[in-house]
Amino acid sequence: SAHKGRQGNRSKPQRTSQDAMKAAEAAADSLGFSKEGCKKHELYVSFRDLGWQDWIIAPEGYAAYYCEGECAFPLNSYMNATNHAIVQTLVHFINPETVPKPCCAPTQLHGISVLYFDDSSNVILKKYRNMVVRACGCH
Amino acid sequence: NSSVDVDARSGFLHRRLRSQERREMQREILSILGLPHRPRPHARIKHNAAPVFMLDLYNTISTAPELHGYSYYETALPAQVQPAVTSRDSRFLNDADTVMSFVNLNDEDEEVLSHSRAWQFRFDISSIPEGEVITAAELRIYKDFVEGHSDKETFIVSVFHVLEEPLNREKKLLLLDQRDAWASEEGWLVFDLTSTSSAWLVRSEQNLQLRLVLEDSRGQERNPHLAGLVTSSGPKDKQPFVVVFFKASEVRYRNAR
Repeated sequence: SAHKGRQGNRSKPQRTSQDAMKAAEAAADSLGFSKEGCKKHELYVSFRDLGWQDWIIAPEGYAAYYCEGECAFPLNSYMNATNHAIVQTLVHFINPETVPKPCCAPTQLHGISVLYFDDSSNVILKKYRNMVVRACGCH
Repeated sequence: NSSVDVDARSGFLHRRLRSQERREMQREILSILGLPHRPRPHARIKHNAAPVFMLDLYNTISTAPELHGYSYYETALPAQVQPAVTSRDSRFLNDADTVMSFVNLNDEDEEVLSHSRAWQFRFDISSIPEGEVITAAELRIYKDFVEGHSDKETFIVSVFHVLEEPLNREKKLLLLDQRDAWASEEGWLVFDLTSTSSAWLVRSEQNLQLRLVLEDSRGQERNPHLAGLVTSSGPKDKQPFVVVFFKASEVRYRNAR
């Protein structure tokens, strides 16, 4: 919660916020939190390995990716964190029992198309939206 | 307990799935595809005209090949007659959520009627899921080059919908589409079935019974083989098929799992 301060003390909340950030980073280090930030990881789903090539014509498989990593200080810009995620990270440090850390999740998804046979030997080409992770971020 | 192996070159983690995990993953992927079980198509249809055409459509929309990977199918295909995707098909494809091809269910004896020179086809489009709207539908018939005709000789190819099939009565036919074909022409003839297939979807009992009639320039009914038209008894890569483009009429959500 923000308190109204006197005009002469305007820079004080900023300093307090920076101090809180530093303290939180130090706390995170001392608690041994993972340094691995939220990022995109490779996840390849291979239809060939599943032995599905008798009915899936294309693709052979697809790079789906997944998001994993710590949404902790510092929430650098590469993490693509929302403003709320930054606030939530701070509040989490103040009250970790009540407020969880932000989640590392997809922020941008793309579609793929799959071409396959059905039981009647008809062929189906279907567009699946939001199947491939393009970017991850803290929410 | 599963084996873990780190590929130093790629930096990717590879892990062999246990059989239970494998079954669960297959179940999840089938659920996303909207399939109740793993389909079991006939093994001998892979090089038929319809799958080749559909692969052509797939390649048209696969603008980012690095995301899709390449199918063994693309490299395994012999030099076949490609039922090429037209600009019209590309337009339909952009609007569609799903495209399906349908095989002719009539066997050779049924296809070529004994009492007539006409050919008859049957396509079952009832497997189109509910809530889908047909945006376009085409019957594709291959025409070979035929020798012994003048280059300027033309034929009229007509496709009819068989409206009734009462015993010992003449069938009622509705003309769906018609086009001229040169004797020297070679390639796929495309007939528009859009409005009729939408009606078939509502009244599935009519079940896409089609009749193809060939006339020469004097209006005489002739055997379609004479103009080089290929039936289901012809080469696999030239067999007739129907392709339907459709769009989901509403946003559908999968059940929470």
